[in-house]
Amino acid sequence: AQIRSTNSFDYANYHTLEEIYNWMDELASEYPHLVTKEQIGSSYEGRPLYILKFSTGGNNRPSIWIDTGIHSREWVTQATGVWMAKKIASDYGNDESITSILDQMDIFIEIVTNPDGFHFTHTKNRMWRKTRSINAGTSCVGVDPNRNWDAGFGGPGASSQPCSETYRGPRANSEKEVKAIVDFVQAHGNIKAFVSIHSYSQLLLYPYGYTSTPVPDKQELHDLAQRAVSALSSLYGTSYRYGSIITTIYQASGGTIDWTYKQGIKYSYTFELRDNGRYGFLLPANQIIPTAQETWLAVKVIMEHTRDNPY
Amino acid sequence: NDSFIGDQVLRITANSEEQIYMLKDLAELDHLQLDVWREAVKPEDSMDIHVPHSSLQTVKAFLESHGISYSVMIEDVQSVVDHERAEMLAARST
Repeated sequence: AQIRSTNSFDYANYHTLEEIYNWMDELASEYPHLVTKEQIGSSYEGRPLYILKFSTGGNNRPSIWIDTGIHSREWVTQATGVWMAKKIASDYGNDESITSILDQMDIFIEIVTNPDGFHFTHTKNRMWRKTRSINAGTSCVGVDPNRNWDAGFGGPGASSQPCSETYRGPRANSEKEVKAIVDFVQAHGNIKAFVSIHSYSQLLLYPYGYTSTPVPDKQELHDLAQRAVSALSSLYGTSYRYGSIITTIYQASGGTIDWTYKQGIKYSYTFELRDNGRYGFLLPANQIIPTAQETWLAVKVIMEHTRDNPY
Repeated sequence: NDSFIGDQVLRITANSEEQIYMLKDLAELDHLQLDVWREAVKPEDSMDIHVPHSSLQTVKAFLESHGISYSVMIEDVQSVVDHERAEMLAARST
């Protein structure tokens, strides 16, 4: 479907990959001095990996990264990414806080981080989680891209079995979708906050997942998580837990934000959005906007803290 | 298309470390084709598992025989998927 305007777009519904990519084009054309669409690579099946860059100028400014939907079946995350991208664009010049952030920093959003998997969820298997890469010697397809990063890769909390939903892959960064982000982050070199968004179970987590050793910045990350969760809960009373991955949910090696933290990105967080176990990955579309609205409040707290605490 | 007719998502609550290990072992039995939606790390945590229709009897019998409590979180996964698809189609035509 051709998107006519990002104002008339139905944010309260789930959309296909093509619709989201068309919507990205439209957003970039409506906000030409703020938003650009960039390709950072291509997926295993050859689909483009797009990010939206929000920038008011400058060169290699300190930046904030947000990704949604690395696990393709977590549809509320991609939908939240779409809503947040529109919110950033429309708030610039109207909201003091966002204007101030964008006057000093750039924001990058990768809305469909796993496009092959996302397309597969829309066409063949709604419950698909992994990438769609072929694994040699087995008929089982795909790698869990949140176990494929070079941080404790191959350790406990990831599977060596290709048929498992948490298969780590043959080596770190084997997945093109992961490698594209790794290359982008390293080439950029000035990312200061990295927020990776998942669903479900209502959690805000910081590193580590692969070891129980606390991160050096634990107290600051913990306090910031507390403030972010408090802001989130203020809208609809949604209850969140927060803490390090390993102490709050489970041990997981090769995870995204463990890698980003090791790269020196202090403000590395991952969300698990709504709900708390009624619909799981099948969250009704009428909860998209409330989920996005409350998540936005927490993300904003993290972005403001990043702006106010340069390092 | 993959079909989820008769599949259920069970919300399982283990009341001991031992039961958590038992559930992890259960989830790794390939022939049951279980899909862990949410893991449990400590007793009283909820664990959500998507169970194909063909494995439901086996899994429920296992849980009941070991005294592990559970409830049905999603009665029929396919009906929820169908509802979601219908909503999307309706929105698109609107």
